[in-house]
Amino acid sequence: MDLRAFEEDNAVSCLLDSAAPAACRTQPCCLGIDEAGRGPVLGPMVYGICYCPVARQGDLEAIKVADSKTLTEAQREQLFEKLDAAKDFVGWALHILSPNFISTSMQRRAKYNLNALSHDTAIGLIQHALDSGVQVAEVFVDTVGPAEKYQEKLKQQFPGLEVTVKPKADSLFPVVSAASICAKVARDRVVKNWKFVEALENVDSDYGSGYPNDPKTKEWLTQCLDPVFGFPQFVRFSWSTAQVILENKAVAVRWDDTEDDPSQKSAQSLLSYFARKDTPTRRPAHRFFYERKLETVTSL
Amino acid sequence: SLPCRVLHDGDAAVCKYFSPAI
Amino acid sequence: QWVMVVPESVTDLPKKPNSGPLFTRLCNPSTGQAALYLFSSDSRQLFELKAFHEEYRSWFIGQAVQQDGRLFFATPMDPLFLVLVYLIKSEKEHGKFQPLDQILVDEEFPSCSMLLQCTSTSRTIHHIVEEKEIGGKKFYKFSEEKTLKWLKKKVDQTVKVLKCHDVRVDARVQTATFISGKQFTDATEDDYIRYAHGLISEYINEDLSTALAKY
Repeated sequence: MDLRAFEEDNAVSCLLDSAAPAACRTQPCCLGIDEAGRGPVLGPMVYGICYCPVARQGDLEAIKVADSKTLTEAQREQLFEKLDAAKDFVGWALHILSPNFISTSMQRRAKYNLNALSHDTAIGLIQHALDSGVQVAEVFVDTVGPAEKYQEKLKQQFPGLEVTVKPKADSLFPVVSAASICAKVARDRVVKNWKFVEALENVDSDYGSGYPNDPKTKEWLTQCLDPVFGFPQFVRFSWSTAQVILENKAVAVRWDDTEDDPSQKSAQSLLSYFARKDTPTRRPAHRFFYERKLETVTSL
Repeated sequence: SLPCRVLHDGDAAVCKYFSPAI
Repeated sequence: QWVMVVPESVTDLPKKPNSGPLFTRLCNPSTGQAALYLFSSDSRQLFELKAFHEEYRSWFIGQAVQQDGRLFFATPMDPLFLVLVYLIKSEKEHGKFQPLDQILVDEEFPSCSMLLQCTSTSRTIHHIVEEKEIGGKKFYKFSEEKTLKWLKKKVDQTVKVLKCHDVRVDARVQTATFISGKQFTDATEDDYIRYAHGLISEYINEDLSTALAKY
C-alpha cells in the first residue's frame, strides 16, 4: 500500500488502488465497502473497497478475514499483506478523506454533511472499480445510518448491481471484512506517519485514542491550539469537540454569513427602522464611493 | 487581506500556518 | 499598523529635516467635520485619504493579525477645495479682503495653515478669489462667480474621465464590481454631468453644490 501520495500532501484527499486482477475483469465479482475512522476527531476517514470473483469468495474466507475491530493493529497488518498478496483474485481501492477535507466540506456555506460525504465516497469507489474493468455484480455495504434508504440510493445509482446494505456487514460478509481491513490498515499507517505541516513545537506526541471523549485527546487539542489559527490540519475542525475548544479558547472570527447564524442575531423590532434618529443626518456619500465601499477617513 | 474579521490585534504565527502560493 | 496605497511622491525624501509626510486632521469641506489628510514632504502636495472598508476584513501583516481590515488610499487633492472653506467663512464673517495667512487660521484645525505651502495653492488661487495688491502685499476675497467657473471646469474634466474610464453613471443600481460585457451607451450627457456634479460636491459645501447645480 503506497501511501506516499497522501503523505506528501495530507491536506487533500487521495485515492489509491491495487491493479484489478484479470479474473475480476472477466468474472462476476462481489465488492465490499467499509470505512475506518468515522468517529475520531483526529486524522483522516478512509473508505475502502475490496472485491473478488463471486466464485472465489471461499478463497477469501480462507484468508481468515474477520471483523477488523476485533483484531489488533499487527494482526490487521498481517491480514492486509495476505490480501495484497492474493493479487490473482483480490483487488482493493481506498479513498482517504483528509481531516482538512472533512472540516472544509462540513463547514462550507452549502453544507456537505458527513453522511452525504460518506455516501458519495462509497459511490465513487464502486464507480472506480467499474471504470477499472471490474465486473461488479454484487455490492455489500456496512452502514451505521438507516440501511434501507442507503440501499435504495445505491440501487438507483447502480441499477444493474445487486446491492445489500446492512449494519455490521463487516461481520456478515467476508468481502466487507476485507474492505474493513484495508481501510483500517490505511488509516493506522497514515495516522502513525502523520507529518504536521505546522511544525508543532512543545506538543506532546501522544494524543490518546483520537476519540472526542478521550480526556487525553481533549488535553492534546487544548495544548496544540493556536488562538488565531486554531488546530493543526490533523484535527477535524467540524467536530463539536474541536468547535467548543475554539469557542472558549480561540480568538473570535466573524464571517459575512455570521449574520445568518441565529445565535448571532439579536431580534430587532421592525419599528426601529422607522424611529427618528437623534443625530442630524449628513449628506450621504456619492454613489461612486459607496458602490466601491470607499469611505472618508476620520481617524487611524 | 482576510475575508473575515479576526477580533484580535497581536501576534499571529502566520509563517507557521500560511505558505505563500501563486 | 495600517496598509496604505500612496503615490511614490509621498515618500520622497524631505529637503528639510523633520518635514516628512504628515497625517493631519483638516475640515472636510462637504461635511464640515474633521477628516484625515496627508501632506507630502515639505507640504508641497495634499492628499485625501479614503478607506476601502468591508465589514468582515482583517489583515495579516508580517507575523501579526490586525482586526481593522481597512485598506487606505492616499490620492492627490486640489488644496483649493480646503482653502475655499476658509475663504467662504471669511466672506460670511466680514466680507473683507485679507492676506491668505490671516484667512487660513483655525484653532480646531491648526494644520490648515500648511495649505499655503502646497505648490499649487499660490499658483491657482486666482481661480477662486478677487485679488488686491497693496504695498507689495496681496489681499484676497472669495469670489463666487470665479469659483463657479472653476468648479464647472472641474465638472467638465470629471465628465471626460468618467467616460474614458467607462464608469457607470446611469440611474440603474448595480455593484461597481459587476463587470458587464455591454458598453454603457445608455447614459446621457445629462447623466454624466449629474454624476460629475455629485462627485465634485463631495469636496464643497451644500450651498456651493446647489449653486453649482444651478450654474
